[in-house]
Amino acid sequence: AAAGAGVEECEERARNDRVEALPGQPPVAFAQYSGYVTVNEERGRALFYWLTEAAGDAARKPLVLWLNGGPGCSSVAYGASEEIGPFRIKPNGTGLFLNKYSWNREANLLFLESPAGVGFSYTNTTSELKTSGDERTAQDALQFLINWMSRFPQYRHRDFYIAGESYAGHYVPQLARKIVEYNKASSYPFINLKGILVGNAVTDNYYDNIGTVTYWWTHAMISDHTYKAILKSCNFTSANVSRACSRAMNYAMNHEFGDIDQYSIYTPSCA
Amino acid sequence: CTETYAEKYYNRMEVQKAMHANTTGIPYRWTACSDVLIKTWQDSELSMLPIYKMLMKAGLRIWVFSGDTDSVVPVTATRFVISHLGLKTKIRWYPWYSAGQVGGWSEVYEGLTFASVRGAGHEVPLFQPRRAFRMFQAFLAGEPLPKS
Repeated sequence: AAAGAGVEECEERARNDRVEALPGQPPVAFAQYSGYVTVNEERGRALFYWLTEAAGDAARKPLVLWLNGGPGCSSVAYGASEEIGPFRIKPNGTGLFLNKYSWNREANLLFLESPAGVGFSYTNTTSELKTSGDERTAQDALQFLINWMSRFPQYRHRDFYIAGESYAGHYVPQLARKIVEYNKASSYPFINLKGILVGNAVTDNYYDNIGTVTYWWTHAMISDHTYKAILKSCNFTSANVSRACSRAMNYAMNHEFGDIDQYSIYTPSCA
Repeated sequence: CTETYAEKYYNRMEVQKAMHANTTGIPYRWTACSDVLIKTWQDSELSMLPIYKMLMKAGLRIWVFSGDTDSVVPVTATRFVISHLGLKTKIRWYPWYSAGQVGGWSEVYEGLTFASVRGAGHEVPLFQPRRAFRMFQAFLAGEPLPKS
């Protein structure tokens, strides 16, 4: 009802979102749904979600919303297809195989492509693709949850967690803050947020930067000379980066790191 | 290269049809990351620490983990951040175990649990799926990571 739709209409939308099976998918015993939830009627913003319910006893397992970062990256591409989802994609996109350690063994997994402009999520106001930021992303994600839980009322009051990585180190706590505030203001709170789980999370500009340069030095990825040059020329308390700082950082990445995958420094990079 | 597999799979018409995706004819291909958004991102809060404190006060369970072979948002960054929350330690630093091996190290504070995941990069469940799953089970159960 919160989304201005009757209960029957919501249930019908849920049925319409049911995914019978994906192309090249092995048979599974859990249900999955995917589709759009409008988060701003006037501007035409709609977010795309994919729900893979828990394998076994979905009705009693918690709901976990997974967000990837970027900003601008897709939870379907990373969280669902490379990390915690039940399927992995075969080389060249020819089909799917099962992920033995899928987190849907323990929970109902909700992947959200956020904000509008990411993956299949869209806005009908094209200029908005260049005005995204933390605040609107968190507000739209809250609106998504409110409307989505009208479509799937069985998840109201269910133990609910938000998880994510990287720039979702912003998205996850900011959405949690909105939910806490929304629940406080509501006489009938139904989003039963129990906790958050963040990995390799962008958290604090200053400490993140200091910690990153420290990691590069302690893991022998950069020389003493470069390390000292960065510490000398970079003022991480400021959001602005000086030319000397950029030069020192770029030298490290382009001349001392070598051709590595910075996201996993001991594995071969993708040719 | 798994990201390229996704670029192929989710741009297949039959996949988009099965997922009820792209129903409005989005005028660009599906891609794992949007260049436009990342280049024009507007407001970005400098620090999440004040929000962490508010969420702790609200009684939420907060877990922060870090794959220790990531150099983009590395474990040392996360540790600097947590150390500046000034939390009281409940369970002192210890190695946690998964499948008979050290899965990483953990420390439990009043209001927050930290865990490193050994041998994992930025996308922890991609590089160490079993350790990540073991950590997730402990998180949902609200229990410290296993000491053996």
